[in-house]
Amino acid sequence: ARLPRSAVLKKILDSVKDLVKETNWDCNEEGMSMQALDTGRIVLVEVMLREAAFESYACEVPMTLGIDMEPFGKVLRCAGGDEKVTIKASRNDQDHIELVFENEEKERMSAFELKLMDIDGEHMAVPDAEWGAEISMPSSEFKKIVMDLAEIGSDLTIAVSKLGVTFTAQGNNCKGSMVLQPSTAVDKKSEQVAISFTEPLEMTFAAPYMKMITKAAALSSTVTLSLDEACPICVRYEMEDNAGHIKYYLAPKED
Amino acid sequence: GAKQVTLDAFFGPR
Repeated sequence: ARLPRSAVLKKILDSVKDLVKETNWDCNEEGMSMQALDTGRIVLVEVMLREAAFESYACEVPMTLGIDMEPFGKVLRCAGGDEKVTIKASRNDQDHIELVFENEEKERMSAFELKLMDIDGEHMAVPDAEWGAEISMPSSEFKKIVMDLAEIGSDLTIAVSKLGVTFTAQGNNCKGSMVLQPSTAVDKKSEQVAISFTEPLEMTFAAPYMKMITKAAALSSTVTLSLDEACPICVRYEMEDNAGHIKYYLAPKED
Repeated sequence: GAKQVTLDAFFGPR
């Protein structure tokens, strides 16, 4: 698998490393994907890197690569953001993968080997939900709202109604709420706030987990929040050009 | 305050 720039992989790692220490990457002809739970079983993260993300991608036989995120992060930090990354896994000796970073103009090449682990990762079945509400908005705006309100209180309530979407945080000595209305004024798609809902709803989540989730804003300029009172929230970041996505499912807090 | 639920209340093993 060859990525034109290591930046995407670095951003993906940054988006999951607080939640997941080690995980299996499933490789098949479609691409590379992973699904992992945090230790508290409160958030599930799914990453899909489709073939379209790669400059070249070949997978003769489906493989599962057990990766420890810590050493993987250390190796990736040796790659310049603009360097090409090639990951090779051999079907003959499946105890390691090779990573090669190439910097074209500087004629520099570095090679690493990463030991693979035997991880009995359990996969969870995530049913396709009919969502009560869906919000798409700039990922940077969602990140700022979450980071700001997380300072106000540890519970983040998201309410959808005809008023728009209201984010509320409640602390011991302060409370704050921010209301976003659907924005049709702006023309740039990535700046728009779109809200659709079948009936008003309100759900509460742990702000510290939502903070970790917003780190994936580096991967996509827009984020989609899908809510339904019977389900965990789905926070989805779609990468450009159908390269793939990162999705988080966060369980709610309930009275 | 509200009590945190885990994903096991919503998702089963595949």
